[in-house]
Amino acid sequence: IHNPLPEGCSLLELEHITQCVVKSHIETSQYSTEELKRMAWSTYSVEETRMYQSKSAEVMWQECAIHITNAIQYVVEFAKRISGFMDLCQNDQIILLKAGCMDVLLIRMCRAYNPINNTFLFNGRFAPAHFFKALGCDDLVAAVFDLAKSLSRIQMSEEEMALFTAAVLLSPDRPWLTDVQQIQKLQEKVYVALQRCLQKGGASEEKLTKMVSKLPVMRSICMLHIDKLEFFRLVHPETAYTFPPLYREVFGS
Amino acid sequence: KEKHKILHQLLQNSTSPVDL
Repeated sequence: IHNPLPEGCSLLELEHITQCVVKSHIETSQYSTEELKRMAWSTYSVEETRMYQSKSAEVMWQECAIHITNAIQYVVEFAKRISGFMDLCQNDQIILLKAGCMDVLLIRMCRAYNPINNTFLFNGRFAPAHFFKALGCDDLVAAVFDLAKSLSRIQMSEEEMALFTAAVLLSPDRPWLTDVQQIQKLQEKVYVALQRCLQKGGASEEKLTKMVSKLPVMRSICMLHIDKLEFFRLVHPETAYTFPPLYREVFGS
Repeated sequence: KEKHKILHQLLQNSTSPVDL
């Protein structure tokens, strides 16, 4: 039943990888599952929602850019704690983070999504899609909510999410990487660890297929975000210049 | 290197800038 072990990889090593990745995920999650559960029914009032909707696009973009930047810092910490990541050359580390951090954020995001009332955690409370109207990107917001809905249907455990986000981050097909083979080996080990974790949890074979099948949607959301940012930059260059430097670094051309 | 100054710094920092 078990998948063959990657060449030169022992069961002990897989166990070590799993423990390391899961620990890193838990240590670098902005909110614990208990905190999220506690907040799940704390929503915005109609007046507060209207107030957010009537903000200018510049103010709302700035606010969201700050939230995304904070979340990226946690993803960088997550990456640093994955065994083998810091052994890669710094050029490759940066390429993997720039290309993969939004994917990781999109997967992690479904922890902060309540599928029952279709709301997302934003600034300490849960907000529906129309809350983000001021951004002027209804299609991007709708795509993010749709993804969260479909990801939450998969019902990933924290262990599965930890390993899946690590595997996505270690994608060897990102352009300009120097040590593709090394990254490929690392990713293969993480995927086998994930398969074993799924089998242990009694999950069906389909669960991994379902998780992986969301990757193209994530990629299109990442591209849509970049498109929207580029348009915003054209219309409001001064505001875009005041976005957090890390946000500009990661999403700049 | 200049282009990814902050990522470089974050990767080199042994302590996290985020209060984890």
